[in-house]
Amino acid sequence: PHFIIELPDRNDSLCFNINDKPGTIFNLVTDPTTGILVNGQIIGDKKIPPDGKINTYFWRFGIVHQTLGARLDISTKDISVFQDGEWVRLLWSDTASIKGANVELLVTKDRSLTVTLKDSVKFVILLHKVWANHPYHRDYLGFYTLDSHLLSSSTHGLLGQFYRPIDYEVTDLRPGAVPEKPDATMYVKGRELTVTRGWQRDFRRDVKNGEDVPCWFIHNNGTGLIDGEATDYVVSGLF
Amino acid sequence: ANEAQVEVHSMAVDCTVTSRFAHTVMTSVALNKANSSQEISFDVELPKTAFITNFSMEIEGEVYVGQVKEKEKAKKQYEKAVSSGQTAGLVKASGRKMEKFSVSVNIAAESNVTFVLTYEELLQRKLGRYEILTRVKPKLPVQEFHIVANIYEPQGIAFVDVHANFLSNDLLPLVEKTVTAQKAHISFSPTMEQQRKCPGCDGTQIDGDFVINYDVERAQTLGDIQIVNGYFVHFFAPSDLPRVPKNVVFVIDRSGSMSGNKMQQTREALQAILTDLHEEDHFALVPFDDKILSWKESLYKATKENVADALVYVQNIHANGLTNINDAVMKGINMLHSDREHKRIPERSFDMIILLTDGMPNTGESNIARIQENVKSALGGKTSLFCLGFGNDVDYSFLDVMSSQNRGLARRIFEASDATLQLQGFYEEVASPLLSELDLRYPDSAVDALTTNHFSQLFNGSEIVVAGRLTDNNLDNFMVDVFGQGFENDFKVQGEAKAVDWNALYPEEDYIFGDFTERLWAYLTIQQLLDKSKIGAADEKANATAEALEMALRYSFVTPLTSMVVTKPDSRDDPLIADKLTEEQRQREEKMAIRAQAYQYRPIQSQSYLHQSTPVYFVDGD
Repeated sequence: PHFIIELPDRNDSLCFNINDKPGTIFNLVTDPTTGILVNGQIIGDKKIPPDGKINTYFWRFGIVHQTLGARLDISTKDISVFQDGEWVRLLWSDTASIKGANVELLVTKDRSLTVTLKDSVKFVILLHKVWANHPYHRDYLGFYTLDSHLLSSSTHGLLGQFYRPIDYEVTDLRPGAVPEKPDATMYVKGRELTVTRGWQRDFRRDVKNGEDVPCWFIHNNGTGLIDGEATDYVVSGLF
Repeated sequence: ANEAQVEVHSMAVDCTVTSRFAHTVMTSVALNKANSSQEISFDVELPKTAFITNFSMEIEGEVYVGQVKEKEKAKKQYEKAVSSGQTAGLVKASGRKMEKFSVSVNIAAESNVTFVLTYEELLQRKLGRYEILTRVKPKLPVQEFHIVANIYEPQGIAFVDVHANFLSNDLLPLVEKTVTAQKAHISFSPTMEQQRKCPGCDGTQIDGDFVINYDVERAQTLGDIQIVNGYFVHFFAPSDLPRVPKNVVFVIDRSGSMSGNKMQQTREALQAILTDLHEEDHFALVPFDDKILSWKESLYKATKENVADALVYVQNIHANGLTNINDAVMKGINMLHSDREHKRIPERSFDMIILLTDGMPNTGESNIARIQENVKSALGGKTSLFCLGFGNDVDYSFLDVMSSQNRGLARRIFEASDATLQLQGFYEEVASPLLSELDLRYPDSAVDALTTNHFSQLFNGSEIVVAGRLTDNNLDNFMVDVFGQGFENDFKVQGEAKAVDWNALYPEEDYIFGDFTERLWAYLTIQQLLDKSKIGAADEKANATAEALEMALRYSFVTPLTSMVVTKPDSRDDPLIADKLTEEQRQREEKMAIRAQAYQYRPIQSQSYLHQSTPVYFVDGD
């Protein structure tokens, strides 16, 4: 999966990829103060593509809001919501909305799920539907945090750590391995990293083709940009 | 448009300088030789320190004149033009010193068009000379081409130098220069054949900067005061004052973004600057990133040994980390204050901080308004702060305001191979303070609408200019006092100013634009009001803005508050707008151009994301 951190104040974005063995569960957001947890599990392609490159994607997200007593289990198959002591199951093939006291959900048929957790966070999960008979690829999900300003400053996780401002400087733009993707030096968190100007896709407006977001790409699973290593974010269960 | 179908009859640059106030008229006459109508464009460049005052186009006997209007009102017309698909802005930044004015107009078959652009500026004395810069770029040889400058300086002309980067050995003798005691005449008018790159070629070798440098005589310590038509102007730059020792703290950004050329050029510039320090000066070095370092914990006298030690230290400044401007400047201020308190620096000496940075503060205190407050409050109006903004990532207005609030000035350092020289050049301008806390006083009963008459410092090679309106139009003389603090003693000089008889000085001239002193006063007043509108309390800013706007409209100056509306004959409802760019707008334009170059592959779709205000953090698959 590719991660994008948009920085509108700087007219810029940062991006990195995180890959691991299919089945691995990563923590994306943890806010101990508000009791919010978002974990995601990755899957790989159906079989190894001819180029030998194993691509992984998120296919399932587990979301918990302890204070509100809400729990969501969202996969490429269906959406389950635990609220007010009972589970409700929604299908991607329906357009539906649920407006509870603490949780609001809006499912746009075969496309997206918008979730608003009262006084805490708003996000969108996109469903990427792949042709069922595709020899390699499977359906997968994208997770977009739209509003996180009510979360606490102790929020962490692969995405959550970036809800706070990040300071960095980029300099020494120079030709990279690919002519249209120059390299540069980034100074961030006291480290000096070689980064590459590239772009990643935002699928919110066009779920099929996406729209390119230019960004500074941090190599090696975001090493140097993220706190610690990607493996530090591996968790044992979805909830 | 179609060069073969356009004949440029003439291109003329006529510049008249009267007591440093330059009035330049650029005229071009072109003929559409085609048998159908076509667009003819007029592209000229003017110094960024100049204000456009007039523009006209004469087409088929009818003259279309630009009108200076309040920017907001002009903008409404501009927006209408933009919404109808017109490209309305006529002025763009062009290099470090110039801006480009471009207009094109549809001309009928076999018809002429005459373009006339007029601009005015007060020439600033830097490093002991004034500069008149003219940039000419005719695409083809022109039937009648000339650059003519007439300089009238009643104070007396010390020297005049002329050079141009396109002047080959063949063209050099064509520059005529006649200098008498109080007048200089410079002209350059090559024939069409002489303009050609080679015999029979279409191309012209006239392409580049034509530069005139001169200085005036400075016989009187009081300076030169001229009274003309109810206005006076006082030029003050005494020639024989000893320099005041200075105490300078160099606060040098060495954050990660300075790495590479910028850091190397800074090291080179510091080597030269430190070597040039006078032995009686004191200095300190405070390199910073997110950590604040210092060469020593206080200022040291610029002895040979100390300078040699500092030179070694400078060689080892390397770029790394983030940018903590607040704490670095505070460290410099504390060093200066502590040394003053403990009398480690001479009592009669000049304190200054030179901050060099290439980026925004992004660690420690990063709120720029709070940094400005902290610095202003710590300096307490006693020390001058000069800021050098290196490259395009720095917020120039942040540095500009911070310097203006603290008796200093800001300067942009452009990223280029000559950045070392730019840094040295700036240092040279402020290296030799002559006087501090200068007051120029005139009889209250005789003058009003005085421009700034208190200056925190006078540097060698520069000049102080004060202008005002006389309350009595018939006044021919009045007393002038100048007070300041010099080396060892206070500086006091008093004298009587007398109106010059311009007819006696220049009997052969029928007319030398008679209201130049008034226009000089207006130009200077507007510039100072524009500076005031950036600092101070909200009501002071608003008053300064309103006053500057009123004067710009009255004197027809295109300033950052006004625009010139130009109506073309073929688009009466869609006027074009000539604006004055601020340094921040120029920087933004350059930054965008650089980004467009560096990231030209950036897909267009991404534009929509650049404008959103809420950040989105996401993870997805390809």
